[in-house]
Amino acid sequence: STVICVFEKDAIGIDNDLLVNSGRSLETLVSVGMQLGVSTRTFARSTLI
Amino acid sequence: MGNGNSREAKESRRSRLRHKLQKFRIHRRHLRSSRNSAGMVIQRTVSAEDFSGIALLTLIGAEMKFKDKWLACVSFGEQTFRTEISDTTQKPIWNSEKKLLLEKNGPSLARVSVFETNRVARNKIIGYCELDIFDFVVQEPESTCKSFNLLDPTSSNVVGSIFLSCAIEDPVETERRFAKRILSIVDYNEDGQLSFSEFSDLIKAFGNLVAANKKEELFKAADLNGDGVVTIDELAALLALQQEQEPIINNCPVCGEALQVSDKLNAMIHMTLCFDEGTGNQVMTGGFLTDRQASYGWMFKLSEWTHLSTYDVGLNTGSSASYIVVIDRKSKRLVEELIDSKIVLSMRAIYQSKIGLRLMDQGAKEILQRLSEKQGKKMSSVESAQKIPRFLEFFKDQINMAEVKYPLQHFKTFNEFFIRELKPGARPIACMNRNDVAVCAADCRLMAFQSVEDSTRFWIKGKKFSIRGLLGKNVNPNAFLDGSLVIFRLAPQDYHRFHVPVSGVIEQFVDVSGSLYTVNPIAVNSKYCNVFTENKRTVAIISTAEFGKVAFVAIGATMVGSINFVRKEGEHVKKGDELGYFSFGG
Repeated sequence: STVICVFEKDAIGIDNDLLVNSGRSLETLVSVGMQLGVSTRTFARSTLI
Repeated sequence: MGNGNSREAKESRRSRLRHKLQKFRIHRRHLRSSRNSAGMVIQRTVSAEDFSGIALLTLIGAEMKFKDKWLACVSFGEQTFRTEISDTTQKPIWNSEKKLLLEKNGPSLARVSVFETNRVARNKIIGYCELDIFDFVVQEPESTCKSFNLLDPTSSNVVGSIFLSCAIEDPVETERRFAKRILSIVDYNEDGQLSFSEFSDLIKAFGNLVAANKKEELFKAADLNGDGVVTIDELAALLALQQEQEPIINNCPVCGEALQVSDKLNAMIHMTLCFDEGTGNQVMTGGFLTDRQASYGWMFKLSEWTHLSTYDVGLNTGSSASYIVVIDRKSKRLVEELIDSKIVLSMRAIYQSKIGLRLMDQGAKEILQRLSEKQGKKMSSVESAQKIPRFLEFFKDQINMAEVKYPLQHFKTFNEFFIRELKPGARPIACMNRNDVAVCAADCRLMAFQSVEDSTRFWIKGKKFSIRGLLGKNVNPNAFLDGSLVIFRLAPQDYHRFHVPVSGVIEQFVDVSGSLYTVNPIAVNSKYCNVFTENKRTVAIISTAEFGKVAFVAIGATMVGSINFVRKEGEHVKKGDELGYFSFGG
């Protein structure tokens, strides 16, 4: 089984080590709660729902 | 009817059939002798008693005495197969085929039963007949249609008739097809030629160390012009020749069973049927698959989850083991995860070949669904709890019971253990007070791409992959087009609950129906396979202040097709909160 998360374009800056490994077609062993990335912009919640 | 003959007559017919098959073998010997470019004459003694072959039985249709929906079953040896259910009619037509193995001292009597099936009388047997397959093929060598009376099992009255045909497949043709088929499996780029590395993979899967050490020699012998590649036909000829001189296939590359090297024809027939089983290649499929059959079939091999219920399909099989290499983020070290090479080969055969996927017709998808449902029931039974200690032993370095919320005796079924919870704090959440930091949603092997284009360049090779396809037609994809993609792949030993990666509000859940293909990298990396857009899945849309909308897609897979969410639409969720879990089932 697999989970895929899709973020809006340019909404997240994914941690570099994860991107580097993936760019080598290499999966990274991670655990729940480890940092994935940081938001790159702020959204107004009122526009979301 | 085909039964009721005297023993003498039966023996006589068998002798005729053996004679017929022997003629095939003599023809094959001549064929090989004449095409042996080295000028070597192959002497092979074939005993008339060394009988073996494949019979193609076709259930054409029946004439019954009243209208209903009908299905027919064939029982042969330990196996039972069924047709589809007909329309409501007095004259059902099935045209269902099944290949049966005829072997020395093996079963020869087939029992064909016809059932009526409707809401009142579900699958009630109406009539049956028995026929000796050996007799049939001797009497009707050209596979003509033959009628058999159907008898009432309680009174022996005739209740209808059934029309069958049966033919022996030419062993020479079977062997030729087999050689091409097995070699085409490793022709990954399907250019009709095999490189040395493609050839090496195949020899490795045969489980013969001697042959593995000679693979350069074997390859060189076939590569007559020395250009580093050989055609499939050349290699098929070489393989056949080598089999005559010194068998190189010790184990069936499909089911792993040790083959009798002295009985080459039987070994080849075993592998041919093994390839066919469960691929959807045959019209009549095993509606009543036994566990033994299922564990020998392709479908059951098409998942890395297989060994959870069949530990004999071991991952620690020495030379036949392969590895998936991942990098441990914490230790920054490469880790080799064992995977049985037979499973790898099976997956490649189906998922990375156009031919393989063509075989995966609707029937095969249904088998995957049924196997997963069956597995779900099995793993939810009290008896399944007995598997937990062996599972823990198998993954002793990867499952830390100290962080599991409940002690071992708490789990009454394997499925309960599979969806085990962890103690509070067992998974620290990064930057808990900062909602602008997203976290990993599962214990898993992760792939992350800043753009969809990167994901398809480096990882997802299915030609039909798109965000629109992933989210399904009931989710507006506009916000996510050209977005970033993170793939969390869970392995059997992993903690199987998934968590919220970002804080926000769950806007909606959308179920998307689909198949239960494996989500193993072999399938994901196949240009012919589109697991992320064809598998059963549930899409959750989470609205956040920091990341906008985030689509959380939980995708089911072979054996583990049950997707369960523990939060509801409209709920506020905080990153790290448990969101749901995968469990065994369809």
